[in-house]
Amino acid sequence: HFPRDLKWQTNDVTFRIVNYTPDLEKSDVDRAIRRALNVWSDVTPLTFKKLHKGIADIMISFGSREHGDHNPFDGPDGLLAHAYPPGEGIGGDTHFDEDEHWSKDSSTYNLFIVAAHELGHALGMSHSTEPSALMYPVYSYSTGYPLSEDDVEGIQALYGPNPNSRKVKPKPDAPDKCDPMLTFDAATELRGETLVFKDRFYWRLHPQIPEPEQVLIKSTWPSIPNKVDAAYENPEKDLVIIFSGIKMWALNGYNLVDGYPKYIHRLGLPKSIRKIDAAVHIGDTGKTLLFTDEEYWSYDEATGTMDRGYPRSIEKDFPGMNDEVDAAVYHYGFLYFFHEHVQYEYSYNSRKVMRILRTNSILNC
Amino acid sequence: GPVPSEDLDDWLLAEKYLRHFYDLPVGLQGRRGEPSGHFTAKIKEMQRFFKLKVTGNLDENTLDLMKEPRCGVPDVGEYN
Repeated sequence: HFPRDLKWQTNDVTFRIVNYTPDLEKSDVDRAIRRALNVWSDVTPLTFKKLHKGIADIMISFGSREHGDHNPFDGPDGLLAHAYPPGEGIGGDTHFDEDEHWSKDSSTYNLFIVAAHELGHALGMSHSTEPSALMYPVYSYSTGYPLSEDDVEGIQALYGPNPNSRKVKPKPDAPDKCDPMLTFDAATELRGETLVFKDRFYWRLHPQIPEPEQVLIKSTWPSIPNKVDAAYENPEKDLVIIFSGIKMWALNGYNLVDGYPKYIHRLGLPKSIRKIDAAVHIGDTGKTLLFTDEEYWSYDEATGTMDRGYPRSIEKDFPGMNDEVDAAVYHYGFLYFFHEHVQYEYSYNSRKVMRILRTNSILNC
Repeated sequence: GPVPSEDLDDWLLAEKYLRHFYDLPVGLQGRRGEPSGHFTAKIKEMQRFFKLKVTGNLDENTLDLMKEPRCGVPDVGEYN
């Protein structure tokens, strides 16, 4: 909340859209604003009445640079929008930077998501430190229900719950890297860094920086799904391949490669395979191992074909390992397999498990 | 020697960011290379907010985050 827990003294708040961005149809703007207000009215007794002239509690407008409130915007990116806490005059007013491009999808800044955040301020919410919260200050595109537990608790502390509607199921918070039961969705190298994917987030591990950085997948790659199944780096091609369901994306550094997504069956996997659990490239052999359920496949990067005689059993070929794999990376002759909350350090040369560690020991826990 | 321009850009970006979002008082940022105690304290406050490693230095993670598109409302205190 803002200092003194600023809030509207009535539950019936008025709003007015003073002008419109040329980036979207007027009806799209109206819809985005109404949806954003509904996010908050769904969980409180608040109601929002639209005015078409005169002064409303929440005056919504689009402007660029200095736009009349001595809090200038800064051109494209950077500051996207701002809003004032509840109160007389400018209180509650919400301004969007017209130098941004506003969209109704993930292509540029999604107006609904930014409006839901800014209208949270207009109702008395301040910023959240929870990366998964709607009121987190940094923009990130995501689909699905926008409010986290932190958001719901915050707004209901000001206005109480909605007496008429069922309890909503908030968006889950960010995964805790030191949760002893943490499991990984995927892991890969990327130009000397290690990326570990979990739910809608990934941790970025840099060899010289002990503390991993947690980032929303969508804030780096808006077009990649929120759930990554597997990933691997082919350093010879300077590419990282990301798998989700039956599709795969290619990254060159942090940029998406054109022509993707493609279907995983292009690699030579049978149509019966609907998901890859883990993937890892073995630099010494030029082979990429793809793990699905209790089996694995070997893909020859040079010829772009699946090796013959596969799939083979994981348990048989990697003695001492579990029979399924969540994620895998390869470092200097060692394969690191992650399965549930256990990490196996497997020597590729002597073909045996050398150490067993906790999964999140890689995250400086 | 001349200050490498990207260092100076980062310094100015950080100064503007901390003034806007963390209420760094004008004129109390010190000089690039000799940050004032105020400046260092505000960097730590921002690093704590974003759950970064609290170093008080303008390290890579901290600068990366300062460059992310975001809401214009400050992370601390009142906004009027």
